[in-house]
Amino acid sequence: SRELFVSTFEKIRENFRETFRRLFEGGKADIFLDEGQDVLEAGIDIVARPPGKEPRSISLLSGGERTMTAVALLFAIYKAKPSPFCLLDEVDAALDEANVERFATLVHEYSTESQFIIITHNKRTMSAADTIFGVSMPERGVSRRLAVRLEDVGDNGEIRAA
Amino acid sequence: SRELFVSTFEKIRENFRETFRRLFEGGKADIFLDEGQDVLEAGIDIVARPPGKEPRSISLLSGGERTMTAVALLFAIYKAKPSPFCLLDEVDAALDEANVERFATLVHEYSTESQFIIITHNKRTMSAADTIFGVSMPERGVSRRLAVRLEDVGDNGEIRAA
Amino acid sequence: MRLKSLRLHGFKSFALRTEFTFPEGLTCIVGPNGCGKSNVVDAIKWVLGEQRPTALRGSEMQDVIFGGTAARKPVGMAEVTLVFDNANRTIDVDWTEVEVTRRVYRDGSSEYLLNRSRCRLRDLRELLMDTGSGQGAMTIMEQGKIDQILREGHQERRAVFEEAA
Amino acid sequence: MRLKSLRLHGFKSFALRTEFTFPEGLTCIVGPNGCGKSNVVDAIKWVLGEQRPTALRGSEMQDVIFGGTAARKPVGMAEVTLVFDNANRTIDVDWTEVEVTRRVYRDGSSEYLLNRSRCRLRDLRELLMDTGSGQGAMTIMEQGKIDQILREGHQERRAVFEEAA
Ligand SMILES: Nc1ncnc2c1ncn2[C@@H]1O[C@H](COP(=O)(O)OP(=O)(O)OP(=O)(O)O)[C@@H](O)[C@H]1O
Ligand SMILES: Nc1ncnc2c1ncn2[C@@H]1O[C@H](COP(=O)(O)OP(=O)(O)OP(=O)(O)O)[C@@H](O)[C@H]1O
Ligand SMILES: [Mg+2]
Ligand SMILES: [Mg+2]
Repeated sequence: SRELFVSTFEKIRENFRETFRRLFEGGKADIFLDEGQDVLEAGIDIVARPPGKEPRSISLLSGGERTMTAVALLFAIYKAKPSPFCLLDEVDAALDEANVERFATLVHEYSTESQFIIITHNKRTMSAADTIFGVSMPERGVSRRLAVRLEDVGDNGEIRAA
Repeated sequence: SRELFVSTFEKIRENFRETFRRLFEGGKADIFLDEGQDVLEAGIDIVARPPGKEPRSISLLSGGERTMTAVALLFAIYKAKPSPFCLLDEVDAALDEANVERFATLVHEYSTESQFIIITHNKRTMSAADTIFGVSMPERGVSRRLAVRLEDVGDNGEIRAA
Repeated sequence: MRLKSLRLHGFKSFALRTEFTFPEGLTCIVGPNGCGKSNVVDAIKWVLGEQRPTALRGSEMQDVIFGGTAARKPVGMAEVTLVFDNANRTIDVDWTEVEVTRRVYRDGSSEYLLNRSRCRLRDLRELLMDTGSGQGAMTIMEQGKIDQILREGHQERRAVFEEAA
Repeated sequence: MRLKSLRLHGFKSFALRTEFTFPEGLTCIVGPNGCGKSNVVDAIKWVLGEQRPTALRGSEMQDVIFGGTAARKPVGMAEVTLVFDNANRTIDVDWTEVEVTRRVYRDGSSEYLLNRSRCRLRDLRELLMDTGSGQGAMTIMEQGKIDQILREGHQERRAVFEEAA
């Protein structure tokens, strides 16, 4: 229905503005329904401006800035309708350490509301976890699970034998 | 011409088999011209089998395995016709530390033949460099170059003030 | 409603029975390239009803059955079980624990079980539909595709918003 | 033939004259997200003749002109100069150093210079064509797109092979 979509859209929009500002420690982002189309069919446009920079097309953003913007939007949608669990697969791959820090802190907060399962190679992300599972292939081609403690993980994310 | 393409293709194929085996420390990979088509028009198929695993579609490979396979093929093409310089932008993003090690060692060898300019957040990749340039934005939105020594780089790739 | 545990047997690289028990909060899965981490995500998507083999990186559904290694034969069936804690009755059934199982065989035929009795895929889907964990409703950010929502056309992007409405 | 140096002025985030001097061997460029590293790659592609704004992440060529920040005005022109060491006469000209410059203005007009005298884009392209550093011939692996060659159709992939032949 029309009202349901518009009210959900407005909620997501507010979440997005806030989550973006949180992940970028400033800046400004927004989403818009394309003009001239019926609300039930209009496409959705995204603008994002990291702090101190001028607004320009999101295609000109850097790899890490695009990851942070996409994460802000996906979590804005999540917050409008939280799912009981979230699966994140190497979302932090393009992020520098300052951004991983902000990302991990945010996810840690959300994890009190929903269960999070996060695949990562990054030690800072792992340090936000309540539990760490290792997957390895002692026999090639055959996966096994192993318990891993944060102390067993090297600075570069590799699992050292406990 | 027909002979030129076929001989180049065979050279790239041999390079690919060898570079793949080098990056995976084993396994097997190959490229094929699609059957039933003229050599001057046939598409190109790729198969890759990491060591100990069974051959299956390259879509089923993991993120890191796909990076290593793509790098092996792109370098196989490079070796058939070396360009004077190569630009690699965060190629190591999906790689674990063991794979970064093999990648960095390979690139280091090639860098005696061609100039390499590599963008990375990874400290092991940086340690293979003859020179490291930092780029930063002390004034937001305005890039500057700064000289960086390996000792100035934190374990997680961040640049600490010298 | 939350996940309690995931059991894989013969699913992709998990040739052997393997179980993950998920606590509250944040769980990280770590390990070297190619060891099976994303296969765990595929398993969860699959047991919750993913029907497109391409969404699991394959070309047909049988691609998820363990296909053997240089040293071990392929198997004939893949099975994944996901156990939910239903103490809040988020899932509209009388059990405090809900077990969803899916199997696929080499001939392509699939079986679905709800608390160990056979059911149809549509029964599972109806059950999960309003819980936010139906396939399509849960929040998944896939490896290498996080910025897809930025790259998509304005119309494709809308589908994600409509899910939330 | 090798690169000696790269100078950027008004190109994307490089508002100020900035110079990179490249030694032999392996040079790494490092820094935080969004600080300008990939813009350096864009600058090299652009000065060597890249004509598609989308290949530089923009929608029109003027997108590469420094567009200002909250604290600094936009500028009217972007300029990039790439200096080659030509001691081996790989480039078929009589100079031991070859300087290629490209400029673009707000009205979209472009200028090309070869050792500081005006030339046309096609002169540059012909000059660089057999050196392996013509745009399309050099080895570039782009951020987030490394596995594109695996994802491409069999026919699109062929183009890369034909370049090498
Ligand atoms: N049906 C199957 N049988 C056996 N092995 C399979 C099957 N399908 C996929 N695999 C294997 O699973 C591996 C991929 O696992 P996965 O994608 O989970 O890796 P990963 O841990 O996520 O690695 P990365 O860190 O590189 O992303 C591949 O090597 C692939 O060959
Ligand atoms: N015309 C322009 N004027 C000013 N700034 C620009 C212009 N075009 C792009 N930028 C800015 O350049 C930044 C992107 O730089 P770049 O892609 O080089 O980052 P990066 O160092 O590669 O980061 P990452 O590690 O995240 O990939 C963006 O913040 C973008 O706003
Ligand atoms: Mg993976
Ligand atoms: Mg970049």
